[in-house]
Amino acid sequence: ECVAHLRLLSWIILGSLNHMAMCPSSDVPCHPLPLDTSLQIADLALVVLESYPEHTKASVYQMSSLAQVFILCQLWTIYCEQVAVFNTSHGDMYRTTCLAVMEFWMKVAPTFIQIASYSKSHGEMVNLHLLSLLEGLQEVNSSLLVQLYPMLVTILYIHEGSLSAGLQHRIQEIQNCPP
Amino acid sequence: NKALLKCLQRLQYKMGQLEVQSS
Repeated sequence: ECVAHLRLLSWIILGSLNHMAMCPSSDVPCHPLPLDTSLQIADLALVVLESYPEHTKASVYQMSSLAQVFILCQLWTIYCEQVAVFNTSHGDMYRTTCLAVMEFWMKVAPTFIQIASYSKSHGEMVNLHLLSLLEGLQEVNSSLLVQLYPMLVTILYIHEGSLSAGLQHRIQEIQNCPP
Repeated sequence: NKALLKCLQRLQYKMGQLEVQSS
């Protein structure tokens, strides 16, 4: 049920972002979720992540739940930033946005660390999702990436010795091109 | 906005795949 909520929430945020991207000069804002719901959204993500198994091999359902959580995290981060861009006339808006996003990530990041720490294969799976998320934020030139990177890079290096050359190259690419 | 739309399209594709998996 929580995964269904999470999926629905992701589609709502995606719809809102599509509206913002396609109608940037629209006078009618399409911001269905206030930024102060950040912690509630993080809570929902955590409930889904709690079902992730520590010792046994994850089922396809659990693996897709993990992917779904990462997609929600990416969408929420981009959404917060776009809402801030829309409200650039309000001086404190950027600060509020940074706060909302950092609070969100400070809540979910420890669980990603925990899952990545279970084993090398768990770590690799988390790394693939996380790198894709970071690359996505870089692609949209997210200024929040600079704030988030120091926190999230620790997850990438949990199993530092076993990072594949491909992953190391992708991490380096992100470090080389700050937004 | 082009970059944002491209990124959203990719996420939409991934979400679509996950919907198929879950159904």
